[in-house]
Amino acid sequence: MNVFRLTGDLSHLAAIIILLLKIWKTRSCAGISGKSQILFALVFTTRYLDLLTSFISLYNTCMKIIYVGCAYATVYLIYAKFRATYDGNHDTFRIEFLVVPVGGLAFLVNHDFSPLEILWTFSIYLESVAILPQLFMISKTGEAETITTHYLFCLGVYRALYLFNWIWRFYFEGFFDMIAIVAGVVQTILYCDFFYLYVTKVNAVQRFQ
Amino acid sequence: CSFGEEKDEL
Repeated sequence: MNVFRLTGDLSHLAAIIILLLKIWKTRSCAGISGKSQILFALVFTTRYLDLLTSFISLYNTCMKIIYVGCAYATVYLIYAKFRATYDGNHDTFRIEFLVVPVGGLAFLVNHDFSPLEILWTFSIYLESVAILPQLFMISKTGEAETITTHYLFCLGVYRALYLFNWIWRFYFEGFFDMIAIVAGVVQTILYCDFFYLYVTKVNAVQRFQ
Repeated sequence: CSFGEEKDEL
């Protein structure tokens, strides 16, 4: 555990909670892509199956349970409790175009051809592109509420901090996981355009176009 | 490195 890893995890947690609270407080999920949230729930489910097979630390176990729980709570709020406010007409990204190729890639490029390892690899690849339905929705409607942009910003910061974490671990621990690093770089790049808009527009005019 | 072993990252 290093400072980049810890702040990355906390930034990730902040993003997840910001989104949950926003939906809960406004009683609305307008502008939020339910499809991205389904993908994140799938990412956490397939990645954290090792909760059942191995214990790493109390921190690790607690964070995994919180991430999975919040992901399903968010999906529940969007598709059940506040379904009437869900903007399905603008959430039109075809997620099978992500899930199917990512599933194929996880079968072909992995560290070990075993069910848990393939599911872990699938989750790593899927996480790198899971935000695309949300970014697609924003590009389609041409706007996002400020709080939604804070959510995306925290998610992007989390990814960037994980890159620094890997650089740290490479130098100080000799740790090097090519699958996680390549997927992490791809994921961070997807947020770069958004970062630029966030810094130049959101903080200036509080409205994001 | 710990390929295929315990994964401590989230």
